[in-house]
Amino acid sequence: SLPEESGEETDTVDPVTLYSYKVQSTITSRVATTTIQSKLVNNSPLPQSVVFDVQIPKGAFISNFTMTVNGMTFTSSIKEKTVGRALYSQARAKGKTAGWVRSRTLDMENFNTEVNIPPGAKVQFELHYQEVKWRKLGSYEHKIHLQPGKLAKHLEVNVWIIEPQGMRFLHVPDTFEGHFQGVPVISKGQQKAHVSFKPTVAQQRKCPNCTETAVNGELVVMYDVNREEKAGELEVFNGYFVHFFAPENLDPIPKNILFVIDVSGSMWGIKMKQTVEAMKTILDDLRTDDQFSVVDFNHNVRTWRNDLVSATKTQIADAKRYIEKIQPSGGTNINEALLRAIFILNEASNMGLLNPDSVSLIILVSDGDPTVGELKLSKIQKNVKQSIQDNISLFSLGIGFDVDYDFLKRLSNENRGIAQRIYGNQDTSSQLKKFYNQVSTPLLRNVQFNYPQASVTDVTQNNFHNYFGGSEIVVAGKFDPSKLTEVQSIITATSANTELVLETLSQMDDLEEFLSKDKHADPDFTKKLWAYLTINQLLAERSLAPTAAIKRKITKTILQMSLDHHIVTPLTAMVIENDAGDERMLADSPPQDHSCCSGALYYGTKVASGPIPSWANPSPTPMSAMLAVGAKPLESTPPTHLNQVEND
Amino acid sequence: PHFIIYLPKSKRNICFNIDSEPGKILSLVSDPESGIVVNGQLIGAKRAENGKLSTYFGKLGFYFQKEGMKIEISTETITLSSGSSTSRLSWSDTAHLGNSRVLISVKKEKSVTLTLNKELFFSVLLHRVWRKHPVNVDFLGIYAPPIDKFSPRVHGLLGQFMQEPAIHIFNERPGKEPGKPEASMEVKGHKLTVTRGLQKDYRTDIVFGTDVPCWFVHNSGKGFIDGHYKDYFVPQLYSFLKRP
Repeated sequence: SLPEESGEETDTVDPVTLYSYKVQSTITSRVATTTIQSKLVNNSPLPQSVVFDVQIPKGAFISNFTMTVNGMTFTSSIKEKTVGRALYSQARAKGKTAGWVRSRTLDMENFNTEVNIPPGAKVQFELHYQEVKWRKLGSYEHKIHLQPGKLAKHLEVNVWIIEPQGMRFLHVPDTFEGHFQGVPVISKGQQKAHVSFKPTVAQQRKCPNCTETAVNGELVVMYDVNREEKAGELEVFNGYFVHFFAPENLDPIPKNILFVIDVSGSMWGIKMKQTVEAMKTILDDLRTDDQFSVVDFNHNVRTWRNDLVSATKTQIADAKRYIEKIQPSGGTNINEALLRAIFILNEASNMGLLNPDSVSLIILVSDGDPTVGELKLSKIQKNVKQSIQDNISLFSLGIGFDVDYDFLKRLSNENRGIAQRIYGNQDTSSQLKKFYNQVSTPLLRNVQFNYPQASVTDVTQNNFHNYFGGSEIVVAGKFDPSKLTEVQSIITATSANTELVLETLSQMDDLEEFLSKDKHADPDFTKKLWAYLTINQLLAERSLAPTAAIKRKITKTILQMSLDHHIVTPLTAMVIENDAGDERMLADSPPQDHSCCSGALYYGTKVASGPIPSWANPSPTPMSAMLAVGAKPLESTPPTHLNQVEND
Repeated sequence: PHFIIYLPKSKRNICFNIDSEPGKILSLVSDPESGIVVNGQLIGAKRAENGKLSTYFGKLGFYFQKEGMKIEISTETITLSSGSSTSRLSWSDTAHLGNSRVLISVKKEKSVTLTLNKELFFSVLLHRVWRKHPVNVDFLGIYAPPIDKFSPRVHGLLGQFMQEPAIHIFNERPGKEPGKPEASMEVKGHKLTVTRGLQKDYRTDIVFGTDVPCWFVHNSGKGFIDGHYKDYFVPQLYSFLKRP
């Protein structure tokens, strides 16, 4: 019903008119579902090629795509990749393509469809995708890339946020250089918020008489939730539970940190300049309790100091001078560099020079594959795994696209860390700093989530080496409400000065009532979150699988889950076909980073759940002591074998 | 605050009140030999009633010197400091914090139990009042067992009774008010007039409390406690009591 659409007149010079461009996101407890819908009409007397080109966040799962071309509807289904390809080859759609390509822009991937439409024909595209919002540096960031390509008669973006914990703040930064100042309308309640962005055609114009649209960029919504309890928020709904854990008010744990920096020839120029700039700030941010050193490598491996040193002002100044003098040249010997860093940390640990309450981190910054020394990636992986002590976490930052990012991910995931891609541009320095800031404040070590009930199954990774301030650990699982009416969790962890056991109980009745009152709330958020985590973790396990048989088994599980949950994963493809089934398109997922979880800071392990550790049972408890002593028979009072101070 | 002192040998409860000013810190247990301090800081009600401002314990400080641990329990948070680092819990958590020697167990919105070396324990109860109550404020109660784990030098308003004084209560007689008999009590060389009364123990019923019959010592425990109650003021939450 395009003619009925409300909206202002756009110039009709363009043969294809964009009638409507609508984006709607709903976020329910960190689970975001986004729909992008675009309606166009060919006003010219000639057939026209119409493109639907949208960017979706990396790591998002596409769940649905529909298209109506001149009255013919195409709907999508998820198939195993080879099945999908075979179907596609049987009945390719004429004059239509659908694809999905990995984009080289930051954190985004392109989904692209092109159709040829006859004169006067209308076309409607609709894409759905799901993602999980990971907390970084104290907030969640929801980005919607808006690129309608032309002025739209009706442009509308709505973001609905439902967070049962309540929202601490919500902010829509100006990402359009002031062009749309005052256009986003924010309404925020305690637990719900709505951001609406509806620029008129006049507002969309780049300049008063321009036909070009200024809507080309990201609408960003940032928010954080309230956290009353350290033990986190345990939400149970529809047979699944999700547990969000982001404690605050803990002192940072001292860290022993080794920066391993690639200074090979390929780093020459902007990459090195930006790395040096970032390192200077990072070194300044070290705390006095921290210990550090710097290893720089090309075909040779050098160290600023052979041992870890305290992060005093003098040492930091000296390290900065050392880094500033680095001249990139030569090859890349990642193997030797990592082994040297591990040796320094291992030696310090063996000699008792490390604070037993500290955490040890290696941050590798590299822009390329090894070219000198050990070249075989699997051998490097093996060497590192064999040498590294199990209290060290390895984080890898891959600059640019010449680096085998999957290798870095495997390397880090296997050694209690994660990898992140850094884009080699003017922004490299801030990306490096941002990543460092995420891991600069370890608050807890050895964080284990226990759900010691028979009613809880299929728990996602529940053991994490570290917890860093500003982030959030998410654990999910299945729950059988017929066996128990509530879920209990027991988290054990080590903070800077103590062992910690945190208990919490779910409050499912409240949540059900709360969600039922909101039409935008996604009742499947627990299920989606569980599936998202499980599939990503299985993909990472698959990439680290030691045998082909294990890999096959994991593949089978991922595939089945992808089909059950109707999502495109690296093992599935989306077949888009018309009702008659004689025209098909294929949307294949890009070769993805086979590791958990895009955007998440944690890669954990799975361990069996246990009860409260024995040390945490206070002995004797005041109550048991009281009972053990017993009440005096003459008085109907509690036993009084205590001295006490109270108020009337 | 009202104090209920249980004397195991004579199997009697003796009560007294301490009325002071908000901000003052009272020494409850001070044992320099064992390195244990328990102090309580007073807070006031929102306003005075009948010309009198009620005071309550708003903050309790525990210092375990040998373990190098300081624990501050307020009506808002429970904070454990050790060396230069701090761990903080809110009353919204059910949690256990500790190491091999000190254990802090928090029962969400109810109580904190501190256990030292699995043999000495203190219990703190949280009393929440309606936030908009015109007068009352949240406050804390503390419970300690009269056990012989302290050194002979232990003192403080509670600590001094860890070693039981000899008491003799006699000449029970009708009091000025019906149902509140009086008696004479000999303790620490003093002869006092005490009144039979009831005080609240909130361990089993945190809202209404349970009445504990006790002999009430007037004038802020004068004669029953060593010296004057003002002798128990300490400058800091973790100060040992300096004995005159």
